Amino acid sequence: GSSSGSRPQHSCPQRRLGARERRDMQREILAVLGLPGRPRLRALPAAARLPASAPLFMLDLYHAMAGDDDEDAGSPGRRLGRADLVMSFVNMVERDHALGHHEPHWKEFRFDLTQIPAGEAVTAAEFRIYKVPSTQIFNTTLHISVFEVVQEHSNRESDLFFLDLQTLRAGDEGWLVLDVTAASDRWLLSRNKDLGLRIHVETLDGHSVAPGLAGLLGRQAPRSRQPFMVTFFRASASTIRAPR
Amino acid sequence: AVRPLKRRQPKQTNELPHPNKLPGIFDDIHSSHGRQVCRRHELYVSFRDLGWLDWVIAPQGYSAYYCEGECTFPLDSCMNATNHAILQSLVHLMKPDAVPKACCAPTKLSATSVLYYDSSNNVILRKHRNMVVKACGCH
Repeated sequence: GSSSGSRPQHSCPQRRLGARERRDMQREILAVLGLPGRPRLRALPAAARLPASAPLFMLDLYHAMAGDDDEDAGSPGRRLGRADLVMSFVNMVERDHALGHHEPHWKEFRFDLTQIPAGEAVTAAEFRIYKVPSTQIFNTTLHISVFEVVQEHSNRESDLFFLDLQTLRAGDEGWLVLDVTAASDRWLLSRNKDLGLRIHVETLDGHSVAPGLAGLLGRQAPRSRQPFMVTFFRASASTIRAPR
Repeated sequence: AVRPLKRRQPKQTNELPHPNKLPGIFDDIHSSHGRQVCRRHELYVSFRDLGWLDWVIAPQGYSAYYCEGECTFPLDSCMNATNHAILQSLVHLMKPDAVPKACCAPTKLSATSVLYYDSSNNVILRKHRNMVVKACGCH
C-alpha cells in the first residue's frame, strides 16, 4: 500500500480485531503516528460537521504531502515537505465594526490557539478569506490589510500590529491569502489568549469600506467558503513521539 | 585491528549459502531445521475497525510491511528479524566473505501523514519522517 494508507491490492489474511487487540493496536498506531491520544471531540450539530473550507484545504495538503514522501531536499523555507505539523483553525468568533460614519470599518476574527503543542516552531501562517465580486462597488481598486490585535483598551482604540496588505479589484473573486506569520512570535508566548486578526478595506483615496460590502465573506458564508487560518510548524524535539 | 569474533557454533551446517541464493519473496522454503525463512508480511489495520472515523479524516487505515522469520545466517536466532539483520549487517561489513549481507535490514523508510480533528474541531495534519518500513534488504 502507498504511504497514503490506501487499501493494498494483495489479499491479506483478514480477521476482526478482538477488544484487547483493538486497545493494543490503537496505542501502537497512535505512537507511530505521533498522536498524543484520541481527542475528546466537542459534539457539534450534524450540519456543522459538513465538509468546510479548512478540511477541504487540508485534505488537498495531505495528498500533496503524501506525494512529497521522504523529500527532505529542496528549497528551504515553507516547502510543504519540510513542515512536520500543519494546523488549521476554524474555531473562531467574528465581529464587525461599522458604527460611526467617520470611523473606519473593520471585521475582526478571533482564533482559539490553545491546541498549539509546545515545542513547535512556526515556519509560516496564513489567514484565508474568500472574496466574491462586490455588489456595491464597481471598477475600484481596493487595499485589503490585516492587523493583529495586540492589546484592547476600553477607553480608546486597540493597539494593532500590521501584518500584510493585498491590492485587488472590487470585482475579483477567489481565496485571498494574507500572510500573518509575523504574529506568531507573540502568540507562542501567550497561547491561552485568543489571536485577534482585524481586516481593513480602503479605496485608493483612503476611504474605509465595510469588508462585507467589498465582498469578503465571513462565518455566514457557505461552509466551503468560510475563513480559516493555517499555520505550518517545524517540530523541534517533540516529546510526544517516543523514539521507535 | 579487528578482534576475531568468538562465534557461537551456528546450529546449522557450516557451509554458508551463497548470498544470491537467498529465498525469493514468496518462497515457502523452510530452512533445514524447520525455521521459516524471512518473509515479508503486510499489516493493514482499518481505522473503521478501531472506531476512529469520527476524528481521523485520512488515511483510512494504517498500512506497513514487516519481516518475520530468520535470515539464512542467524547469529542469534532469538532476536527479531530487524534487530538481527542490523547486527548481521555490521558483521558482514567486517567479514564480507564469511558472513553474507543481512537479508531484511530496512532499506527504505517512509513518512507517515495523518489528517484529523483535534478536540477544538481544528483540522490538523501531522507528518513523521522515517516511520514506516517500505522496503528491506530481501524484499
